[in-house]
Amino acid sequence: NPEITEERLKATFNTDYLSAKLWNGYDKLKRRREIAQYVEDHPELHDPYPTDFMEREQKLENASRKVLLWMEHMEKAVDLSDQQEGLYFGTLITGIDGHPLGIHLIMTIPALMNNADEEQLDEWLPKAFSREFVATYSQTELGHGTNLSKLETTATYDPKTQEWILDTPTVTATKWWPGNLGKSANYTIVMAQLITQGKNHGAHPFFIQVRDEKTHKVLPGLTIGDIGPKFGMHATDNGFMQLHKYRVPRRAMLMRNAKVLPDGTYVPPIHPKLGYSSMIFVRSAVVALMSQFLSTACVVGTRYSVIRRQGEITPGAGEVKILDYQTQQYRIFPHIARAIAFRFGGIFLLDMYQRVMGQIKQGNTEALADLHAVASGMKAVATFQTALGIEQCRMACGGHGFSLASGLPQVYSVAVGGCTYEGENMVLLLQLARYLRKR
Amino acid sequence: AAEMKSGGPKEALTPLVEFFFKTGPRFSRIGTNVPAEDFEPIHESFEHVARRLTLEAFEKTENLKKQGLTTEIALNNSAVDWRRASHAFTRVALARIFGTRVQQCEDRGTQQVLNDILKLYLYYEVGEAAAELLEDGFADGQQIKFAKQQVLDTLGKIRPNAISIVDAFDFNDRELNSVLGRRDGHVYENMLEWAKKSPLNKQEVMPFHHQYLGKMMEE
Repeated sequence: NPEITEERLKATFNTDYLSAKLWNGYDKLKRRREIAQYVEDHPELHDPYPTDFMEREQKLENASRKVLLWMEHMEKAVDLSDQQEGLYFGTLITGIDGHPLGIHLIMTIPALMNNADEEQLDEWLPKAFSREFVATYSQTELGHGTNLSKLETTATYDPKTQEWILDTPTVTATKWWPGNLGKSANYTIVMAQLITQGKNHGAHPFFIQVRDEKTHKVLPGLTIGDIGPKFGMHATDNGFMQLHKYRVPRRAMLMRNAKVLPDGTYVPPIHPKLGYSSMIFVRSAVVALMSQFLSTACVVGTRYSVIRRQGEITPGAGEVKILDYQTQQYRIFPHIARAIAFRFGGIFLLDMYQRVMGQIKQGNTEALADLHAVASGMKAVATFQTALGIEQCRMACGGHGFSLASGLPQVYSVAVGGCTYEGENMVLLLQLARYLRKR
Repeated sequence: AAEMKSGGPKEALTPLVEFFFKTGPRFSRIGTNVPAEDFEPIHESFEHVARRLTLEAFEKTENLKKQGLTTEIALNNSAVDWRRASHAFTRVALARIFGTRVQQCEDRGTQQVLNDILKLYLYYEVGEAAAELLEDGFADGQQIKFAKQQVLDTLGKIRPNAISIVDAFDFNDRELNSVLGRRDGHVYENMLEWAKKSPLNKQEVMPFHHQYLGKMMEE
């Protein structure tokens, strides 16, 4: 299209250099493009027709089909030692609407790595990587989310049988929202109030089986289902779960940090917030993810704004590209800037997360409060401003921004979920405030 | 905040909070005799706002406690102020991280473009923080006007590079999933192709037409 070619010829800089800067170097950029080409070259990885025309069940089936192909093609397409390559490959195949392995890969595996002890890792991690089970992370309840101290699900230790009795004693204790819990997952991490020797030690993670490995039927003692349609992420089966005095072995408790001995003695972690590491990881990762969502919207808004011509600035000079209007620039460009700020902020946070987790493994927890504070603040600001920015880009596309053909409603509905998942934004700002007060 | 009030930090500071204990200028230097491309006055201003809002929220909480409220109620009754402080702190962090990354860019042409984007980001945020900068007289209306004008000037500077900047995000069409945002720019013909795939277009007359609307029109 000559309109867009004309724009590209105006550039005063090397776009590949900037791309490399944004994607962590030329090597990474080259790999992105090779992986994208691989997907293009394999039609079986594509959708049979636009998923926007599919019903929810069709979307879930299509996503399941593609996840299987993603895994089958993985060895040929990506460097398996580079998690980012694998996730990018998956995104190209499944899109942003979610898929049955979403939480397994992004949250459960990191959670196991940070919360399981060496013996537990030996048992579960290889199976998690080879997808012998599909797991999720069950924290939020109908009645409580971010406020872990008030979760109602209990795990009561029975020293006679050396088992945990997991229970959701009320309707509001029902686990609600965990991605892929509804239909796909057969294992899950459960956050529950740990009670032993008559004392409640607060929320701790447990790793439990919830469906039969062969029949995929829900195990006795559990009630599990899908929570229904949502604002976005239509190919994710967010689920609910009730535990009816469900018994699991003592070693179902993830014991890297806190432990319970066979006689029921509680051994506390070196830092009380260590059990929250998975949540902090997701908060850190969300900032970079928001940068991608906002960048996506900016690409659409900017490109369309040089295709669309409407009105004249100088009478008689002909219709201009709408990007020539100052109001259109004001509407889009600040969000390009924010997208880049979030990109760099997200890289900073992920680096900081890796550094702090490394220090914690050496027994040094000093920087955990810093990480928790800055990740909470940035997650809150980035998700909120990303949602605002996508909406501005959508309106910058006029009526066509309302069509799913623009891709903007879909990206908005996924991004805006970030304002409430893994800590509702206002709560996160107040968590940062607590840090500011202390410091 | 307690340590700021008592004169100094009690333990070693992490880079995240060092600025709380800096003595910044009494008035903002934005738009004074400093070049618009020197962003330090903006960082100082954001830091000032974060310091001030944190201290004010702290003082409010303390005053409420002195009036007899419990710590929890005092915190709840000053939570909107604390939210502002948290947002201001995050603004400081994002602005510094962005600035540092741009400085690390080695390619001159790219650094210039990134600098334009950084400039837009910072002055736009000044506009967003205008009320907080004006509230205690740290900045005046002229300085906010200056910042807003910098935003508008920078928009014009970015305009010729806009498509190439968004190209540099390096999203391919599959990832973008947008007919409007197609890399090749062939939007309108593909909008029509996309619409033709709608299941409603599989049949010219919907099977239920005669049962409802058709019947209504006959009657």
